[in-house]
Amino acid sequence: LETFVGHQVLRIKTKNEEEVKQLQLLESLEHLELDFWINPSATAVPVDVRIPAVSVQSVKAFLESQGIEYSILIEDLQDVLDKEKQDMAESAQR
Amino acid sequence: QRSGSFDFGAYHTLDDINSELDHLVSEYSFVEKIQIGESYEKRPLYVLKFSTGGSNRPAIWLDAGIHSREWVTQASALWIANKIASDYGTDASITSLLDKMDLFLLPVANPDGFVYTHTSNRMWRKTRSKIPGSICVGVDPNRNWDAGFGEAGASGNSCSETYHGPYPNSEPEVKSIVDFVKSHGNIKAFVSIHSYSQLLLYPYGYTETPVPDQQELHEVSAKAVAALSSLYGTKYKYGSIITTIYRASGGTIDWTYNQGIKYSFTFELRDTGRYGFLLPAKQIVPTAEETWLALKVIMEHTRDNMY
Repeated sequence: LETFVGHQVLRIKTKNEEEVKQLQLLESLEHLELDFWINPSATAVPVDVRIPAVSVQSVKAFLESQGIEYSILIEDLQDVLDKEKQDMAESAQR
Repeated sequence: QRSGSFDFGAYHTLDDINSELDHLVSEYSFVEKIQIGESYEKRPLYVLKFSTGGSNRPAIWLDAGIHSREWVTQASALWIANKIASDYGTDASITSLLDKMDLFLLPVANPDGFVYTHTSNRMWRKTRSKIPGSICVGVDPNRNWDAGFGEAGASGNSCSETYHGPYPNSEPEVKSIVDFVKSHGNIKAFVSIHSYSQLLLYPYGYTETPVPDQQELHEVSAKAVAALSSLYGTKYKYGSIITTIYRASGGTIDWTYNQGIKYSFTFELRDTGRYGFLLPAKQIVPTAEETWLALKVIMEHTRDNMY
């Protein structure tokens, strides 16, 4: 069972085409193992990305260095998954 | 014994979902479960057929869960199946629709991926097919259709979440739908349900060339979104895939539109809050309810504008 302890999901809001291009560059960096829930495309659409625990700091540092605005959509993915699993178990019990 | 106590406001395993399909079939004489094919790992692809008679009537197709981690879509599809079945004979709109047309509903379009999300990796999106020569598994089944296949807007890297696969329809899950649509030959509307960015989209995704029916599809989308938003105020955007979200090649509804199915749409269901693919179960029913209002607009428009 794959766990997601420490994985964060960030919502990134781009202001211009240049920032979109920076995110597309980020997308191409395979070693970060990013999972784009919503891919970078146009400035009107926010980008959501799941970041493994080991890459969180580097990605945040990259965004901050580029002045790209982001917020944390999910603080710790595993916490949310655990809650979901618990809800399912309770529902099945009912 | 059938209990009839299925909880539509909870997430369920594939076995539970399949049991509920059987339950609906046992409860309603006009509902039939048909198998249109099987997945890579040999799981059956079950479609509910709602038909009140006639032969090869014009039909509407709905599918959900082609991206397995989008759990609210499979869950909403079950609620919708129950709604269609229970409203026939009491709701004038559904009664009139099913008196003229058949309806096909595929609640779990990617069963291998869905089981994998329950057993191994909740975040799994693709199919589970093995790619010769690659350590990575799976193809994005929404990039595997024969419409701009392999062009920009999909990845040739088998490890990517948007890997288009080795050739069009390489995935048995996709090929089964393609074969069904072709052999039926009288499908008038095709709606594919995804989550979660609150969008109602029409073709194209692989080209900026507008579809010939753009104006009509845009108007139907506006009406559908207005109906959806009227229930809980959920805000949706609508438009063509490429102009509204991003370029995506090899997508489902681009292929269906090119097959002559004018009313081809794809939904991206709600994310009210900051949940992404992990929409809490308590939001399943509200999501399904609001989606249903939009679906009804599309289905009624199809019924009233037969071509």
